Amino acid sequence: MGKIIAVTNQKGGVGKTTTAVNLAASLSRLKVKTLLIDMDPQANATSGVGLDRNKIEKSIYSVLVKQLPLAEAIVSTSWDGMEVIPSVADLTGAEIELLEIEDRNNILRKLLAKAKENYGCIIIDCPPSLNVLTINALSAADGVLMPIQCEYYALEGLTQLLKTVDLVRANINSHLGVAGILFTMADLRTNLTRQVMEEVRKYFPEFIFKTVIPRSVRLSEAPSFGKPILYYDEASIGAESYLQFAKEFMERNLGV
Amino acid sequence: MGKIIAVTNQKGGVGKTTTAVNLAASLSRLKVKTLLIDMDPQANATSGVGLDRNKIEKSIYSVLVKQLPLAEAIVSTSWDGMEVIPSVADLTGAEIELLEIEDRNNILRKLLAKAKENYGCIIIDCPPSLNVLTINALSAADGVLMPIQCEYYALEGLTQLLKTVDLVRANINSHLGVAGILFTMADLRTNLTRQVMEEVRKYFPEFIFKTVIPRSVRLSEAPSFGKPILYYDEASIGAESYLQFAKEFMERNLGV
Ligand SMILES: Nc1ncnc2c1ncn2[C@@H]1O[C@H](COP(=O)(O)OP(=O)(O)OP(=O)(O)O)[C@@H](O)[C@H]1O
Ligand SMILES: Nc1ncnc2c1ncn2[C@@H]1O[C@H](COP(=O)(O)OP(=O)(O)OP(=O)(O)O)[C@@H](O)[C@H]1O
Ligand SMILES: [Mg+2]
Ligand SMILES: [Mg+2]
Repeated sequence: MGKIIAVTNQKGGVGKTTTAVNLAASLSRLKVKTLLIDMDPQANATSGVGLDRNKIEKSIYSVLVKQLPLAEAIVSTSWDGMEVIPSVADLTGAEIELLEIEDRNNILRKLLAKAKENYGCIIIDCPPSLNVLTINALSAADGVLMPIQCEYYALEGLTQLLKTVDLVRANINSHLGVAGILFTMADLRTNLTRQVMEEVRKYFPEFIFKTVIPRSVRLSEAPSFGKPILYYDEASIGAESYLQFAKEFMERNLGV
Repeated sequence: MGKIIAVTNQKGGVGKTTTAVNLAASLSRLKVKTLLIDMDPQANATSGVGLDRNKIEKSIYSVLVKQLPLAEAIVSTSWDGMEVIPSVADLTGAEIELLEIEDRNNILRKLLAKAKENYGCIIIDCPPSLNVLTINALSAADGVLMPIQCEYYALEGLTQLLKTVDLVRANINSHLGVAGILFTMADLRTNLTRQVMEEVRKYFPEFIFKTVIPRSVRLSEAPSFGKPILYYDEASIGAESYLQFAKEFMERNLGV
């Protein structure tokens, strides 16, 4: 039975998509069959794995709003063991379109109940907000993975984010756990990075992954080629860090 | 009569807050009386100017949802000629709470009609989404200022953003103009930065500001001291760039 992980942080630009795409690719490389779901209308994860978001006909939008069966929206990628449900810009309207639907916060959870049996891990990339799309992901998830940029504004949002996780656990999904906090874009030469890491370690020591993802331009180049870092530049520090992170993630969250 | 500018981009982490705070500070230094409005529930602009978001009693939330008169939510900052309407986390619920309110997209425009006479420029910092808060800002605005990080995912979102501006102009606010596109976090040593800039210059040459904001760690340190860069490290490249940008912005948008 696979685990469902929501990659979320309402702070923008902290590395949610980069983490979702590269964790999915690294897990599939380590023989864990993985499904990546793009729940962001920006559809960055969709283009990050080489799909053209302007040519997508079946997406998570069709599944959530137009009742397309989930299995019909799943597409394979160029890499073994990694499948994707893409997103489209129409998803922006989901907040309003889902208002009339009964039990709108739990649509995704019900749809994934069966799919969970076909994968070792399902990873959901969330938009930078605490709206109905993110709530659906948190309702369906076994664990929350929170990337955090080593910067001051990102630090400010962390307490708010953990409060939201507690609220969802209390009201919507009682078994929602914390998969962990991952430091991203870390530049250990700066005081700011070290200060932010120290601060987070002080308040949430039990949640932090040992692996830290360094800032590396190769990581931000890879999406323009539609590839995870592992397949764009396997020898780069970005590829090594995400592979190492995937191994730590498997130990902590998948029990392997 | 002052101009109202919405700083927006649905892509997260592109420098919206950093631009809103530092443009407001630079304009007030250049003797333009400025009001900064924080429309983001993350309340980063609020803490970026030294206010404690946990101690705010009157905010943009009280104005939009609880009908507090706008003038009562305005607070002064430590710097002459710069005032602020802070935000709070409760604003997250505004999407749902405003649903019952008549003409919910135009609340802010009506409220600012009078306030506009008291300032040379009103700057609105938007959240990373195209929700009712951003629509309210675009409905009230004379122009849209779009920060864009010199990275691939940020480039992808630009076309979508300009489509949204056209939609708002056609349906909600016929005189909404484009204040401009500002390159942020530019690292001219990397190919990626140069490629993204070339791409944007090819498609939207008439919108781009000449001033480019470089990546500089001092800019990301300033918010942890609750100060705009001008008052944190006036001699830094970040302070010079935003002051230079404010001068160009005044020429293009305020007609001075
Ligand atoms: N470790 C890293 N080193 C360098 N650049 C990175 C790194 N991780 C992410 N980036 C780049 O930083 C930008 C922000 O990352 P990303 O888009 O993954 O964040 P996000 O949290 O998904 O953003 P959003 O809030 O818009 O969904 C992207 O341009 C990405 O390529
Ligand atoms: N020119 C720059 N050089 C270095 N760091 C920067 C620069 N501009 C912004 N930053 C930092 O990058 C991060 C993202 O910037 P900021 O928070 O202003 O973006 P935003 O678009 O407002 O994000 P959100 O989408 O969450 O509202 C912040 O930690 C900020 O301090
Ligand atoms: Mg993303
Ligand atoms: Mg912001």
